[in-house]
Amino acid sequence: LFMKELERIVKLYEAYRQVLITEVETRKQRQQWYS
Amino acid sequence: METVQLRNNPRRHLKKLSEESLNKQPEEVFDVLEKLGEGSYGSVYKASHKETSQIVAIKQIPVESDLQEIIKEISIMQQCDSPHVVKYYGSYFKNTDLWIVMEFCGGGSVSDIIRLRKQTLNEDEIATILQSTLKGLEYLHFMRKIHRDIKAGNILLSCEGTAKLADFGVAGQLTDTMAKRNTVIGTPFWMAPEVIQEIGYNCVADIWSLGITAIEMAEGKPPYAEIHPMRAIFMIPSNPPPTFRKPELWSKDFVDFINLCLVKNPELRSSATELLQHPFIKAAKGESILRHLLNAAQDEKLKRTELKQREVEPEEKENVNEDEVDVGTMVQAGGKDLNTMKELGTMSEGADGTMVEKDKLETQMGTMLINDEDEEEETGTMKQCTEPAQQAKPSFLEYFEQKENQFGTPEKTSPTSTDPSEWKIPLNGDYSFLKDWSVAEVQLKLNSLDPMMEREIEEIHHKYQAKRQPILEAIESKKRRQQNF
Repeated sequence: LFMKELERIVKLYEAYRQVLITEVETRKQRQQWYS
Repeated sequence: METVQLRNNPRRHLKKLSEESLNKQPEEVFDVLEKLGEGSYGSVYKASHKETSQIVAIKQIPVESDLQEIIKEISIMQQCDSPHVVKYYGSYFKNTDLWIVMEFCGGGSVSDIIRLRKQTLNEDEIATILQSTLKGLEYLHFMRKIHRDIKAGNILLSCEGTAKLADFGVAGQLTDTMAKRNTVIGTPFWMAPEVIQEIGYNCVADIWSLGITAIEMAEGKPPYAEIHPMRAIFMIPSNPPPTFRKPELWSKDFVDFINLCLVKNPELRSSATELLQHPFIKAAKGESILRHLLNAAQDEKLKRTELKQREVEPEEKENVNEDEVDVGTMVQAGGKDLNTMKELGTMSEGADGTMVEKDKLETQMGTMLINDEDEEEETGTMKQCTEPAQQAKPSFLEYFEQKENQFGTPEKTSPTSTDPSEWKIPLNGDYSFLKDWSVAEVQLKLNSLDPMMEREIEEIHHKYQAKRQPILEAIESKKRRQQNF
């Protein structure tokens, strides 16, 4: 149960991490495009 | 009188502390000489047994520590009698501390040696250490005990170079009715896949950890060391078995030995007895080849002690704890590439591209104990645990919230405002609020994810620990009634 709870948190953070990474990348690409 | 044994030299050797000595105050029996370091739950001191002049190690543990684990450690050590397992001599209660007197290993731990010399070990050295360690594991497994935390930090070397298994804080005993345990325990990077998956495991879980330890001795760190341990936990069971970063640097026998240890299916994994017959181990040289290692590590330690003593100026004090924060350059000694330099003080890219600061590694490498025995017993009666986990507010959001409030960001644009509908957004997969953030803000949030996750994991750990508190208190009160044992 503890592992399940940990897994839930890790997956949640992992998903959030991926979103943030993608966001940064997108912004950078957008910036490059405009410049 | 102490129980003593006579060896070739006329000096008497302490075997066990007598009832009489155990009833004395520990200072009457020992001269505490110096602090050796901080253990997993207390400080370790070097001391001299007054009667025999034998040097011993004394672990001083505050009684508020996890007594159950300590008692388990004592009991496992007490039942073992092998030159490859650290010996236990006796224990004392002194004020608020429990003193555990055990065998002193002058060489220190293998990881200390690597760290002090800033150099990984070569194949000959590794083979010799592995041979001794395998003898210890063979004995332990024969006694139906699992160490559960094999790593370079828990393999101690005597002054002669004999490797001894230490730190039995998380060791377990297999009984006939419980041939396989299902407690997640150990240090994440060294943990066998079946241990992580909680599908039950036996003694060969230690063999997996030994394979990881061999890589650690050769490369200075275990596989996935750059990755957050909680993420590594999910990668170990799903990825193929790890191997060397550069297998071409190592001999065929060594690579084969590692491959035999790191077999994912525990039923197909070799036992300690089988591995002792492996050509890599059979060809191991005598312990004398470790002499130069031990001497060099000792010299380095002395040098550092002297340096510490000299550094009295306040501005220099920041550098005093070199031992703990030392992340200097490490030379890889193994393989053909003797001049390979490894930077440990810089950022490195993990397998998934996430950047992790290496000097955080030490704090991430601690032994973790999940779903331990008490909880196993409790799960049968604790109904609420079987219900779906409550969707708690992730602490990274709380963290952002605090940050936003600190900087006075208007609530309506803040993705982490106190409005529950807003903090739920990431949980629902709607990340449109990100548009309101600058790149710097997104980057800031990204950087704070790992510490936030660690904090949250820590909180859960505490929550589970709290369940065990009443049991620990009962043990403590029992122990208090009994001054020494």
